[in-house]
Amino acid sequence: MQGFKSFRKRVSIPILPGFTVFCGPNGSGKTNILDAVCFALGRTSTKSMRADRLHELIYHGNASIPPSDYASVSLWFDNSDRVFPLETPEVSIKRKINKKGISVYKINGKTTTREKVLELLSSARIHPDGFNIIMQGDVSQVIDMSPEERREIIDQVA
Amino acid sequence: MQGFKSFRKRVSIPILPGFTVFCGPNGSGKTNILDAVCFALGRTSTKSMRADRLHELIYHGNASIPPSDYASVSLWFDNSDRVFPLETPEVSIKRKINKKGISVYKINGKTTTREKVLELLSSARIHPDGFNIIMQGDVSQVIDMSPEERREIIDQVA
Amino acid sequence: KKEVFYECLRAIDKNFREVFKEIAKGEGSLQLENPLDIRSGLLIQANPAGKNLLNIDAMSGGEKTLTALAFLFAILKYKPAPFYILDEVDAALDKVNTRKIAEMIKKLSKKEQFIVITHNDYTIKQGDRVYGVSMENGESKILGLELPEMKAG
Amino acid sequence: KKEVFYECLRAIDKNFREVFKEIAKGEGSLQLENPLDIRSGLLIQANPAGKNLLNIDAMSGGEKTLTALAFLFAILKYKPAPFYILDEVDAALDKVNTRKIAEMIKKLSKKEQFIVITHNDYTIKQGDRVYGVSMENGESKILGLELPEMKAG
Ligand SMILES: Nc1ncnc2c1ncn2[C@@H]1O[C@H](COP(=O)(O)OP(=O)(O)OP(=O)(O)O)[C@@H](O)[C@H]1O
Ligand SMILES: Nc1ncnc2c1ncn2[C@@H]1O[C@H](COP(=O)(O)OP(=O)(O)OP(=O)(O)O)[C@@H](O)[C@H]1O
Ligand SMILES: [Mg+2]
Ligand SMILES: [Mg+2]
Repeated sequence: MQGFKSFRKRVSIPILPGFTVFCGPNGSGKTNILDAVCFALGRTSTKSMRADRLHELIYHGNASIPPSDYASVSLWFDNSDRVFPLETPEVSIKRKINKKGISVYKINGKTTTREKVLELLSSARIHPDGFNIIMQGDVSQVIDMSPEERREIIDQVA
Repeated sequence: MQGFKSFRKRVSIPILPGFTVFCGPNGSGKTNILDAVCFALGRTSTKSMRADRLHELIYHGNASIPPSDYASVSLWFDNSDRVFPLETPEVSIKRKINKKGISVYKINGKTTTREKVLELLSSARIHPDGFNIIMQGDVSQVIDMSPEERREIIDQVA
Repeated sequence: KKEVFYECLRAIDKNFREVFKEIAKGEGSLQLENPLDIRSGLLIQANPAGKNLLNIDAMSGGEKTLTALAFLFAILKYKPAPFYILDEVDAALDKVNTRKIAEMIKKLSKKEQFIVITHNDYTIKQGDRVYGVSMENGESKILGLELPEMKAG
Repeated sequence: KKEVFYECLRAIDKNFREVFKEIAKGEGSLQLENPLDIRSGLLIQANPAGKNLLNIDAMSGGEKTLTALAFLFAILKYKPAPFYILDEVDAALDKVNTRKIAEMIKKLSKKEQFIVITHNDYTIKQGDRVYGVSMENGESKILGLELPEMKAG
């Protein structure tokens, strides 16, 4: 990602199979990484990424450094078992947003629409608001929600 | 207190000036102690004490032990500086609730009404829903609340 | 369609009972409010460590976390998601339960991909790899951390 | 009446700036949305550790906790309540911030009465006295605990 929230410079984080841990002081940027993943998956609720409006997701500068012009996050998925209906061994999804809040989506480098991205992700059973992503403070959500909402989770899985 | 939630047997906890810590495993009863204090101070919202109805605050029994008939909690306050408009060196507030959910309040052993209790407590600036009691999970409430609600806290203090 | 739902629910309920027994040492189960109506709500029954059945709303902070994670793991064992991201889910847990959850994640991560954000040292040690996030002058940076235990094993 | 409010707000704002500087090493302040209207809302400005001013909703979990406790302590220094009960307020804090908050409570508890529920060892050690709560057969019991450090001094 680059220019996304507190990650001004381009950074690439390898996420291998198994158990990956992120730790660090309060306010260092750990949850921002989670926000970046949700952003790239096509989430539209800025509130869920702790922003009022989309352009607030762009690095906003400091005393000596100006704000960035855009924020972009790319996710690479292993496609060796062809879980995505594409022939490439890896599938990349990229979302870039400019100061006006306009998003551009790319699949494997080709510009596309958010709808196409969601469609591709759902073929791998990935959803921007999936319950496989538990946000900070939300772990007991499944206990606090209504029985109907909880049953809908089973619907989604079935 | 006696019979209050998980505290079947009568227990007396001295709370001295300074810094008192309660620790222990999950589900051991720490927050129940806080609920007991709020209960005795006259709180009516059972939801805030994690019960649907008042009688659920009474010890509900186990495989081998029957439920208690009542729940009672007493608080003793140091009144050596006469912050309460009473002449006793200590002031005690007691609330007892029976299976029908009926509460009986006592000040220094004399039966009285909830209104009288609230009135007495407010003379010492004690309030069952005061912001001096931060419940589990609520610490950032003052950040998440509306600016108007936050200003009302200042109103209360002023 | 009804068949699919019931088969799915039965499997997840079975998993939930096992996971809940393992991490909360108690009896837990999932049931429809109206077993004959697949549109009705889903109830969670949970008795941690042999306590009397309580409304799940009356559970403690830590007990709710354990029950919620047991639910998540029960679904995982039926139909795993491609990855899981958990942000400080151990915040309300005591030391014993933090270990149980960290060890369960370690075990499940042999097959499933877990990304976990935590402040807890024990959980950090369970990780296959650890990234330290820090902030300098308002900018975040990420460092791969090597823990002594990792080198040994 | 307006006088009383402004005097109170000014004092609490002054306290907030000091406390926030001490625990978050940053600039914080309290301001009315409309400084001339005492019915308007109260805004919190908070820049932890020299970051650019952000909407307080955009702060991290730990930063929100620190800011909220700074607000509480600011009011305490103006007009203390008879007692404070804090239930696991350190859940979102890292080690450094947990220490800062525990030490600030220790300091304030010379004059004010604090009852704190916590899982954190450092906070427990700061206590003047520690009660361990445990459950046996569905019944809670309380034990006074003596910590080695306490005997030493
Ligand atoms: N658009 C932005 N530009 C620059 N910095 C930003 C932007 N949005 C958020 N931040 C910074 O990111 C920080 C929050 O980071 P984050 O929520 O990831 O912390 P965290 O590591 O999860 O902390 P905690 O352990 O307290 O949860 C805030 O302090 C804020 O200053
Ligand atoms: N009426 C009742 N009778 C008996 N037990 C009860 C009653 N109400 C609640 N409990 C028990 O009290 C327990 C919850 O206690 P409490 O919330 O105080 O835990 P805690 O020590 O704060 O835990 P945590 O660290 O997870 O927050 C529940 O497990 C429940 O079984
Ligand atoms: Mg965070
Ligand atoms: Mg609790």
